[in-house]
Amino acid sequence: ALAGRAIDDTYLAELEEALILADMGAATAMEVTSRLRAARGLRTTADVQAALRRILLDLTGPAVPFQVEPPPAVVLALGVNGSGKTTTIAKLAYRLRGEGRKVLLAAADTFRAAAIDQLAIWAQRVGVEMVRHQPGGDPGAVVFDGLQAMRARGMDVLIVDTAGRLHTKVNLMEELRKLNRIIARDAPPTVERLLVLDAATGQNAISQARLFHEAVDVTGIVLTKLDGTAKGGIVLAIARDLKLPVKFLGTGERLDDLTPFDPEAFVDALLP
Amino acid sequence: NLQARLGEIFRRLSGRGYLQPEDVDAVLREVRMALLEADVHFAVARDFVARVREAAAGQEIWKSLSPAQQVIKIVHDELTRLLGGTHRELRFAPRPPTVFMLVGLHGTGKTTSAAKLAYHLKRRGRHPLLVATDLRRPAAVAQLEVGGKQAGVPTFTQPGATDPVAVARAALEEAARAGHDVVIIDSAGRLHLDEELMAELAQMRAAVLPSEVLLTLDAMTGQDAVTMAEQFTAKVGVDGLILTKLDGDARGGAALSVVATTQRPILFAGVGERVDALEPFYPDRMAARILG
Ligand SMILES: Nc1nc2c(ncn2[C@@H]2O[C@H](COP(=O)(O)OP(=O)(O)OP(=O)(O)O)[C@@H](O)[C@H]2O)c(=O)[nH]1
Ligand SMILES: Nc1nc2c(ncn2[C@@H]2O[C@H](COP(=O)(O)OP(=O)(O)OP(=O)(O)O)[C@@H](O)[C@H]2O)c(=O)[nH]1
Ligand SMILES: [Mg+2]
Ligand SMILES: [Mg+2]
Repeated sequence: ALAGRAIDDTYLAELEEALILADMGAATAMEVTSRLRAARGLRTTADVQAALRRILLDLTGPAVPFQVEPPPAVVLALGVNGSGKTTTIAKLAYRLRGEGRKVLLAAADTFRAAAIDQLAIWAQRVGVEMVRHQPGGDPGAVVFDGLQAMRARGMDVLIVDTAGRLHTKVNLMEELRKLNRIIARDAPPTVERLLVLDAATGQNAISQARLFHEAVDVTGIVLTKLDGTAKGGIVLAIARDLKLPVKFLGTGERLDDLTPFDPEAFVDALLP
Repeated sequence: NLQARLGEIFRRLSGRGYLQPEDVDAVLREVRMALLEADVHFAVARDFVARVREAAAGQEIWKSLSPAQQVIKIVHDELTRLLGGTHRELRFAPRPPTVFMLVGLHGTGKTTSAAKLAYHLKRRGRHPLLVATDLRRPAAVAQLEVGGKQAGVPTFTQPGATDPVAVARAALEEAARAGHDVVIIDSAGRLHLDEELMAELAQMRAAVLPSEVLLTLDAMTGQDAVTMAEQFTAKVGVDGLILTKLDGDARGGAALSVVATTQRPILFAGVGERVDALEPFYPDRMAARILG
């Protein structure tokens, strides 16, 4: 709708509205429009679109690929309740297995009702083994056993599921730090700590990202449920403030609904 | 915070002794920014600020001794009015059983809230039956059964079933047979974009005639809340809302956006993962939270 327009105040106000509606947040949206206003030599509408695209790509930064080399690699999935961690782990396992890697899962959500059962069903569907303890048990013990099994069985990747937790719950964040320390003590050559974030989340995602990053040093974001109507613009605000890269997009409930993050495709989908 | 930012604006103006239209604009711009930061929908924030402008115009705040505080009070009162204006109690059927149906996007807290609602009603002397109609999500039925055990309430399941609407119908028959006066139906998460699944919900509603179709809304939802809620309301029908995960630090502006655009009340607040973590919704507390 903005593609054919001259770059006047009305255009900039409408652009700001579109960016806010995409959950970029007022601050980031205003920064984008002020950078566009300051841009020189924009003669045609194509120039304006190209300049806007460049500004947004500058915010996302280049693609940072998901790393599982050299093996054995450990992937820790973390994030607030209901964001899509367990389902994302199933999709990752499916993808990695498709690459010929030996994948093991660890069901370290020992708290939520039927969480272990949920991951077990996915493990069976994907065709991978899973380390599990009793519900209510110590998640650290599951992580520890997962790491042992990973080494003993010569696995290429261990993916650890954790319980959803609100970043404001101090004791739960300390539990997550503990799980991370157990992994660090094992010292695997490669570790990915993925923050799984629902694309419909608003500005609270920034404080989520900040607190999870402070707790365990997040290496990447998986942005889920992009098959909905939310645009997930919040990852640009997160990139701007914390420099955290998006590594995958979740686009549905099936095993193959996981795509590596492509900044250009994402920005093109975001552009009004 | 907003009080400090408004205080700063009024301090700069106080030396001047008169107010320009752009000064009023500056104050209202800060209010709008605060609402957007709280995830209030863009259009809802714009309309809300217009109402504040009108409310403030008649009140001579600009000459008051503490204008910043007075603006905050106007905003807080207007937020409380909007959030609470549709307030009412949960509705029960004239003859039992009363049916409640939980609907909403993936991961918003339907299954957890169903068990919480069962616990809440059991404590008030009712005999609820939980109904597991999410046949798609792995271990969803098991998850509701655990919740039911925590609530001390039975859960109706049909192992091997493939039609959620048929399960809901069968649950009503069981409720009549076993003397349950309340039936709480958990449904599978779904997108408002998914026409087939929205039609399935509409079909379920027609089959069991709920007194309340309750939409769960995650308190951290951003701008998308309005589109989602409008489409659930249009395609399925929504009677009320449950605002979940309020035990976090999300400002929760989506609550204002959804109440303002759908005119449906928020009936409960989810404030934790345990089965007793369900509270009534307090509009004035929510107003203060949105204002930050
Ligand atoms: N449409 C859609 N649904 C998704 C996507 N990812 C996950 N879901 C759904 O979101 C819901 C929650 O997913 P889970 O994997 O259980 O989320 P979680 O983060 O593990 O939840 P907790 O462990 O309870 O914190 C499920 O219904 C999933 O099918 C996605 O990319 N698109
Ligand atoms: N902290 C907190 N967590 C909650 C609250 N309500 C639900 N949860 C958690 O949010 C996650 C998702 O809850 P579910 O009840 O599985 O959500 P759902 O809507 O049934 O998910 P789907 O069936 O996959 O669509 C779980 O980890 C719950 O424990 C709440 O009020 N506070
Ligand atoms: Mg999970
Ligand atoms: Mg559920």
